[in-house]
Amino acid sequence: MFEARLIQGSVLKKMIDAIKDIVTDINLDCSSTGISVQAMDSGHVCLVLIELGSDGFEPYRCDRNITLGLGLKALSVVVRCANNDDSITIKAQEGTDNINFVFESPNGEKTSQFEIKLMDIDSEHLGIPDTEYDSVVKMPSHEFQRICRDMSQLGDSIVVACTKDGIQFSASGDMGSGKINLRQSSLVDKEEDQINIELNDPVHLTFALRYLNYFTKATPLSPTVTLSLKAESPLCVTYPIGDFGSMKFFLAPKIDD
Amino acid sequence: LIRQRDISSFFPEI
Repeated sequence: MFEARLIQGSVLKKMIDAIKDIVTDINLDCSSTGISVQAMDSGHVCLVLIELGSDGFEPYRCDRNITLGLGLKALSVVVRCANNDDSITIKAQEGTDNINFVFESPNGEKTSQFEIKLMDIDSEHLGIPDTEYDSVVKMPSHEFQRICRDMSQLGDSIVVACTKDGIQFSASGDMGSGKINLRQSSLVDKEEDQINIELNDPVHLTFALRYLNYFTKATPLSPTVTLSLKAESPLCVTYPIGDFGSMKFFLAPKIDD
Repeated sequence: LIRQRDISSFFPEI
């Protein structure tokens, strides 16, 4: 038996909105410690990794490790039927080919139940090692969204460069070019408005803006985002989910041949 | 020429 109740059902809605343009099917890997999802886009350019600890759910019950394959289209249709302040309970019995969703309003007056057929999704599982990054930049998520949106008006690619002077985003195309520089904040009122730049080594990488713009669909999940960069390695864009999980996007850099 | 590498080539399969 698997059962997990998320008090803030809106978090699940936001997670699905964040990935539905990148992946079509996902496996929910459920264990006693929580739920994880690993999925690649059809072109194998990026990888999505969602990790949700069991402490984010009340109750959480997972008697045996179970993998639940779901089509995102169906999942998206179902969670859209939940109100933002509803709790969402996910239930699956061993040996059945369905997953159940129960939505409950805060006062308990309205409950809704939906069922989705499980799918058998064949996906390769990759090991994501702990990496020592050259630079780790934490910034307001809406700022990153704005930069990606603005730069995509100029070109298809963005160059991200971290130096002791800060982080620079640049793009160029037929129309012209643009550069945006961010420096580490000195004094800000709210921690979420802070720009924090950790630099071990200067780093300079190029990425496809199309994918970064997909990733910024996760902006409603968190006021902050972290960009982890390493030479000739995938960029890791991390959105924390409350204090119990995260959504990470890995994007392979573009390489000059 | 700018090339986009396959993301799975960066991580080991398990």
